[in-house]
Amino acid sequence: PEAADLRALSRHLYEAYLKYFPLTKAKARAILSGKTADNAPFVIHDMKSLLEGEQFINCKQIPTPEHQQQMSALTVAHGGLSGAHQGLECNILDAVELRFFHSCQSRSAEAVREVTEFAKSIPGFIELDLNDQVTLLKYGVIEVLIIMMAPLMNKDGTLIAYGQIFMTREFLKSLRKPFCQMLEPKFEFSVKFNTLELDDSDMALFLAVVILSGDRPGLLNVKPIEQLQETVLHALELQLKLNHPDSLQLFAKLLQKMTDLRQIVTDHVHLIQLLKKSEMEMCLHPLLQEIIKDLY
Amino acid sequence: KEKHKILHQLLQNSTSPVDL
Repeated sequence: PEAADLRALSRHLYEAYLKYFPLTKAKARAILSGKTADNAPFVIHDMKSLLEGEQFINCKQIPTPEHQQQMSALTVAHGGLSGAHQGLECNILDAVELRFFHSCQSRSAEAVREVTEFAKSIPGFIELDLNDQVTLLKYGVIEVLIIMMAPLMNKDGTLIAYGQIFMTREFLKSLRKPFCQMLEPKFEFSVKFNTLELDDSDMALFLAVVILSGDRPGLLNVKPIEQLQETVLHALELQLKLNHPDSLQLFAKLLQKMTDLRQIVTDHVHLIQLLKKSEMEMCLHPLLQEIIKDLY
Repeated sequence: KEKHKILHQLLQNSTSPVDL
């Protein structure tokens, strides 16, 4: 019966994952390997193709009506940033990185909303102290977003804009500092992470484990969080045994990734803080500001 | 609570364009 309960938990989290995350690993890998019936993604590999592809990056095509509604809520708030930016007489090539960065912020804010909905679907999460729910999201959400970038990436580039665009790693590396430094550590992490060959049902459990970390700073009531995490960890261990019977030590290897993630997030937050100082005209999305402020 | 107003709203399903 205990194993049956763990399997039911795995199914529940997988269903929530499919409900809240529009671009699954299965779909992303199909796009990356050219196996989709739809058109191939638009490739951004230089400034010219970036300018051509900008209309896609603005995320105008949204997968579902529910996402469309929620997304407009987030972009309305963010629209003021692009408006303010248009008045500045910047060199067009200097401005393009900032515009791209603003688009990334809008998508990230939407992704935070998706992760929040997923977190709320973890059994027991919404019964936790509300302040602890906030703390778990504040500290966990960037780690979750970085894990979720892995399926979109290969060694040559990454899918963006819900899989409609492929941006090359070389192009990202050619941007001016510190923009060029932002995604390279995520590529390095993703290439290694992808060798574990997790599927979407494994990912759902792993994301829940990361969210339910009882050692986040400032938690008021750690015990119920650790109890929830322990149950999900059991479900993950069983899932990996059943889904990857030949992959030795996969559970242990996966848990080790959580240590790598903390360093990547710390470095990421420092880069954003650097950007805030160096790019006078750059504004941070209010939701992302909330998350990053006093994080590490 | 004020420091994490939007996160609170997202958790309590009370996010609207005006709030954001």
